[in-house]
Amino acid sequence: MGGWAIAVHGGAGVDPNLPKDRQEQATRLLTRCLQIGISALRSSLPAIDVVELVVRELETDPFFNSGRGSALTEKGTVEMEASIMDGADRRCGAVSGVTTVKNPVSLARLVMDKSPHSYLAFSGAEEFAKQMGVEMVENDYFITSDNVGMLKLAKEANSILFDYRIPLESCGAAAVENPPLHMNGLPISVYAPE
Amino acid sequence: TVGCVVVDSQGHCAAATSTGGLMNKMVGRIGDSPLIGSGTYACDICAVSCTGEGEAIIRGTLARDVAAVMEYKGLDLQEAVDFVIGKRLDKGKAGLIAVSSKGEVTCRFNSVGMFRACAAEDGYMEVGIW
Repeated sequence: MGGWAIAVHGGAGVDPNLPKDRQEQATRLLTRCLQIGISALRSSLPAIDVVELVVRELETDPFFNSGRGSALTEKGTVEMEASIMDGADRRCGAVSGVTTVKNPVSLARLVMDKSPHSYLAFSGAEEFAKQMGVEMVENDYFITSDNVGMLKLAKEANSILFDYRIPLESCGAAAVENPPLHMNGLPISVYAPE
Repeated sequence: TVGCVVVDSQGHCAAATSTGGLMNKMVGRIGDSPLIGSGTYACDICAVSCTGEGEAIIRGTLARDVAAVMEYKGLDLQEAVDFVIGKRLDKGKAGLIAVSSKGEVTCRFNSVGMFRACAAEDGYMEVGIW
């Protein structure tokens, strides 16, 4: 047996021009969440509890694209999704289209533990959340001013984007001057790092 | 998208992924994150969480593929992750984090960067973006 191990991620496709202060903010958040997981492992919590605990923390912080700080739909609303899987017996739970559940990963865990199914979506997931008594909030809790701005940019570009936060100087005219890398057919500068 | 993978001191693996999806997406769009086998997978061999171009991750069944090549091709965790990112992404950009039941931990991405942090009981720790 090799001992415990943990990894955390906050998303891929980072703008290479991400400002230093944003990089530092990201690394501080990742480090904090990693330490939460390490403490839980040292307390002998099982793996399934640790992953839920860490992802809840990431969902609550608005920096990355999950929970609070989620990307917006074309209508300016938030629709979140999450999944969780326990490798010991391959039980799993997933939710999609949740709009008022504060921590979607915990709802996914409840689907796994408390329902006869593996995946619930939209109104069924919301109804299950009410039955389970999970913490629920208004949809605008998840919406940040940064993301409202990004949606505006996306609509102007008539594109669907990864939700990455970018400094304004990395898009628009500045991006045109330095030919950008491309991802998903679009210049990297229109993507905001998560 | 955010995710976490863990192997505990009993050798049990688990994975979780959560996301708001794509900016300006259609209402009702479902990505890879809630799809078991695509964005998230865990079994008795490993646990994987993916992030990136969701449609490419779905096409490649990325998370399950890591476990499958370990199981059927006998690759170790790093070899499996390298193989999947290198060969199974179909020109898409993505990354993943993974742990094995033996206590290994790794990440790999073919995008410009990926926000990630890893640690192991032997004292290894890394936090990175690029």
